[in-house]
Amino acid sequence: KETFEGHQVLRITALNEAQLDLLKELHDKEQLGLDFWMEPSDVSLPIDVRVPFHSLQDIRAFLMYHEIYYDIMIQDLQDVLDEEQREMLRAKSLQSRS
Amino acid sequence: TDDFNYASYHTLNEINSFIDQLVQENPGFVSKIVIGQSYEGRPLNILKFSTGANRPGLWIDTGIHSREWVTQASGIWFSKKIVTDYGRDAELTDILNKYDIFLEIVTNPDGFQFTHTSNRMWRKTRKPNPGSSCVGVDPNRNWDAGFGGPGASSTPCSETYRGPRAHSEPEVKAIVDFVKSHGNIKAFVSIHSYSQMLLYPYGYTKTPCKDQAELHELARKAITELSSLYNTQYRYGSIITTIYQASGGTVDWTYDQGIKYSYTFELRDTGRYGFVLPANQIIPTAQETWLALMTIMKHAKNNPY
Repeated sequence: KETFEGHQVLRITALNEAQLDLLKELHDKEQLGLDFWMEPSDVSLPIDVRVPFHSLQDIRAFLMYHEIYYDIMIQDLQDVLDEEQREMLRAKSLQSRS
Repeated sequence: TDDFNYASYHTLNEINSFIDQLVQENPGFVSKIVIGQSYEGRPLNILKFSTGANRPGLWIDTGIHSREWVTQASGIWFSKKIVTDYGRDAELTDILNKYDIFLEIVTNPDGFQFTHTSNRMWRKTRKPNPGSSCVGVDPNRNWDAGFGGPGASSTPCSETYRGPRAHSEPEVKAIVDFVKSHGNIKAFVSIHSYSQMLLYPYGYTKTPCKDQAELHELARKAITELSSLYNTQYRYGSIITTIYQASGGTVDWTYDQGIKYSYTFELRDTGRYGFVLPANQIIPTAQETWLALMTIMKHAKNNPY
């Protein structure tokens, strides 16, 4: 099962068309392994992207260099997925007990 | 199905057992139709809620993008809501006395199974792409509506890969064949997550669809109803103006087939959890979405065309 340890989901805000274009270019760089949860489309909409651990440093540097604002939406995706699995197991165990 | 845990996420096997149980508990009202097979050979199950023969149909699908787990979970809740409310809720009873409801809970079963066994973040189908190591097609870019245009990728490794040709994916083709052979579907709602939006055609062109004014007003009413429960705020409008250009989308195709009331939902949230929405939000999400679905279904019933 693929794990997502260290993967972060970033919420990026493009302030203008130039920044948006830069983010669209990022979209095409397959080697970074980015997974866009919300694609770059319009400056009025946020861009959410899952960044694998191995690309985090590059992406942060890229965003900072181009003065593109971002927030960390999910600090470590695997933590959230582990909690999701625990919750499913808890629910199943309650169900079987009842 | 009274004891089923609607507030938890479930595996494909559990959902299929639930479907069979719901059918068994409601003979003569609920039936299961297998409209085809997925690439990996899984049945494409739809639930039919019907109280009489030869009725026009209302379609709802969830889970065409497999990682959007809150949608399949909401689909389960909708199915139980329909059997619970029929005969009790006057409006739903009235709808079901004139229309059949078709509900496909797991529209992309191979992808959904894969999210449980191998990769929780899987979105596409699971059909291999010849000449590429990347698997799968985006089933919401695979429809014959502006197929291959901007807003879909021609690269198999992309999450929005459109596929080699329109309706190449058996999960898509099965719905196409069903809709065409039925011939009398009056509303078609395809449910996704996330970003809290209610969208109508088109996604592939900026040209407004001919029913834009009516669809826009109905969307406004639907999201007003939706927000009345938990104050969840939705945006609404055509796909291309509200979210982004997307070609080969489901509801663009259904609209072009003459199904006027064609909508796409993007359920909760707006970006705290995204695709990994905590299970304690399943029921509130389904409840509020149901209010919007009822608004659309009532409107379709009251405005025959």
